[in-house]
Amino acid sequence: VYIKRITIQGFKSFGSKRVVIKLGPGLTVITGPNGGGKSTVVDAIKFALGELSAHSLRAGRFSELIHESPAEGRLSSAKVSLTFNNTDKSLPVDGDEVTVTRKLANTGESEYMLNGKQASRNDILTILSAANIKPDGLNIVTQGSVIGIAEMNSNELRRVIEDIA
Amino acid sequence: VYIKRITIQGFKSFGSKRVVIKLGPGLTVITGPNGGGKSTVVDAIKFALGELSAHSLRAGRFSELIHESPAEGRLSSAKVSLTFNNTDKSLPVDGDEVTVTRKLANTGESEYMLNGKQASRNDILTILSAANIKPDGLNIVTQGSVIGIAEMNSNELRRVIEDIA
Amino acid sequence: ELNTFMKTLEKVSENFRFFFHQITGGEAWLRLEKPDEPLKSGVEMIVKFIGKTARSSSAVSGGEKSVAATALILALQGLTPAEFYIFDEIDAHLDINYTARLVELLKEMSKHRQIIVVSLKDVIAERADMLYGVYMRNGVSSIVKTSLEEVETLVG
Amino acid sequence: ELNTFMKTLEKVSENFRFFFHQITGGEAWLRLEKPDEPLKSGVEMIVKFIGKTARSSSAVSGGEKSVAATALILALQGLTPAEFYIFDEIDAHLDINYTARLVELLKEMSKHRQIIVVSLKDVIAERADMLYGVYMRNGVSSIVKTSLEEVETLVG
Ligand SMILES: Nc1ncnc2c1ncn2[C@@H]1O[C@H](COP(=O)(O)OP(=O)(O)OP(=O)(O)O)[C@@H](O)[C@H]1O
Ligand SMILES: Nc1ncnc2c1ncn2[C@@H]1O[C@H](COP(=O)(O)OP(=O)(O)OP(=O)(O)O)[C@@H](O)[C@H]1O
Ligand SMILES: [Mg+2]
Ligand SMILES: [Mg+2]
Repeated sequence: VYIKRITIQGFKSFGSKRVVIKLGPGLTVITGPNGGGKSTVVDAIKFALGELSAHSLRAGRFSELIHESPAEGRLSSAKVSLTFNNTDKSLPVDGDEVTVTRKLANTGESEYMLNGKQASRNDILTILSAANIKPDGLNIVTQGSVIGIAEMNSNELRRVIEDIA
Repeated sequence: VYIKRITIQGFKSFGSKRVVIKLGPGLTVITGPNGGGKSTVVDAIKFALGELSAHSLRAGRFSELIHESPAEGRLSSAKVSLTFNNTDKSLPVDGDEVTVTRKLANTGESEYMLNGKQASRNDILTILSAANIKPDGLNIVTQGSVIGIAEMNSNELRRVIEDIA
Repeated sequence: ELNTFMKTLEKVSENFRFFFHQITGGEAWLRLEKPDEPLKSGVEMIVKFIGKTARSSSAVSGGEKSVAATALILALQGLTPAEFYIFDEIDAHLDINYTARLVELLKEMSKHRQIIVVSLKDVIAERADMLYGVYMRNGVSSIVKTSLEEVETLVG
Repeated sequence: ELNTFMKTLEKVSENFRFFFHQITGGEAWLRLEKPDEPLKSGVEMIVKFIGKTARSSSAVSGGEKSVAATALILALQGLTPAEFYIFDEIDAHLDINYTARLVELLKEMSKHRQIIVVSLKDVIAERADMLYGVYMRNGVSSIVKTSLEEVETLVG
């Protein structure tokens, strides 16, 4: 299972115009100037995977995840969808594609969808965990955190090994 | 007051041969491959200024600050001297140059010297504080810590302002 | 219980050694801090760069830590089905040599797993199967599929 | 007591605004989180990059945080006699544009205070008054005064 498509609308620096990023199974590189929105794409992925901590999405409060800019003012919601290629059937869902969607309203409430139908966060997390996909997995290394991984203390590293045992 | 000379011997990656780095009042750049010893020069400066935490010198224990390599084995002591240009007399010591030296024996004991004469750590710290020089000053930004400074919480930032008020 | 843990530790250590050697030519392994208390003991990451003494990964340089951490992450994932990696500027503290070796390895790995890398360096961008440029106008981000020449104009 | 604090806060905020504007062209300032409790209130760092909304410095990008932090450090030192700065790879997350503006400012500042910078980037090394190359042989570091051409051979 890999990510085929990321759709972002109104999430942090992305505005009201829907942005679609198509991805292949190989090496995709995202580049561009400082402050452009590269790490926001990484935040968007974690958000769609069910991340609950605003801090780990680099925001003070959840409401700061909704787009605000001089050009568009403050939007009323943020929405991110992730479409997985599921031809290897590692996700226990019918079909070759599985799409998870999360929508955040300015009330701070999140709604989740699975292939377009409303679902609970737990349903989504359970399905994703079948392929060991989680918002805080070690396979997602956020900016500035790589050096800290080599500085992990010996108890933390033990827990990491226990997790996958 | 600025640093005119750094002398390093047996401190971390620097071996038994004494290394002297002459510095001017302008812009000095230190470059070179990964793992060469650039940040060790920064550690050496903090060490000579009286740093007490092995962790903030990126070592597990103080004994790891003494050089050990296949070529030279494990040395018995580490020594770093810093010579300041004191023509502006910001350091309350006679003479145009002031040299602080710290020597670490493999017992873990440190000895300090001021212009070649034995001194206590407190003497040295008091003299340096006249020019607001301290081992953990914000004017020394260690590798990987710059992003964290922008993430300082509001109480930490208040304390920083109070310190210099 | 203990057996599964020890087997997993062994396997991750082997993978860690393999990936670390791929990038640096040196050796690396995991070991129990207190071998006589396997049920409770912490686990240490040991790295030995060519020509240097073996040390804990927390005592090496910034670039060396980046390399050790990357080797560990690749080593862990080998044991789980998670099929994708996302690395956001893991090359920030790497010199030209290690950046080139890193991208070599990631390119190789990308034959088996999806790898998404955020980087400011051309030497990484030029190896991409797909390259995206992200930039901002009036405070709003947009993204464009691009080639390396085009990126030069984006970043200026 | 409170007066000295408020005066210092005002002064640092002004310096912060100046240095931030030098590097980015945008605006920045410090403010009390709870203005009605000046004796206890925390202090916030606010940055407004060109064309963007004003935000707390902890909500901006990695490169933008590096720039904000550098501006703050320069702003603090203006008020104390400490005459030297040591920056170890503060440019790690900066793109070409911000790296060039940063080194411009550091070069300017180095007329009044000593600045020691550790960097892997040529664009910084080439502005140095003195350039040192540090490298290792058999696990022992040595340092050599060098010029930019020579560094190319050192790093390989
Ligand atoms: N709610 C929001 N609305 C609009 N913009 C936002 C919002 N939250 C954060 N931003 C802005 O998004 C911008 C992009 O941040 P991001 O971290 O993605 O940049 P980046 O491309 O990773 O840059 P760098 O190369 O410096 O790491 C920042 O300038 C930040 O201020
Ligand atoms: N006691 C010691 N004896 C010998 N070498 C040591 C000692 N302690 C640490 N080292 C080694 O010193 C080396 C240099 O580290 P340093 O952090 O100075 O490198 P650097 O030039 O800053 O590299 P980078 O560009 O990756 O940040 C490391 O490889 C580390 O393992
Ligand atoms: Mg980023
Ligand atoms: Mg370093």
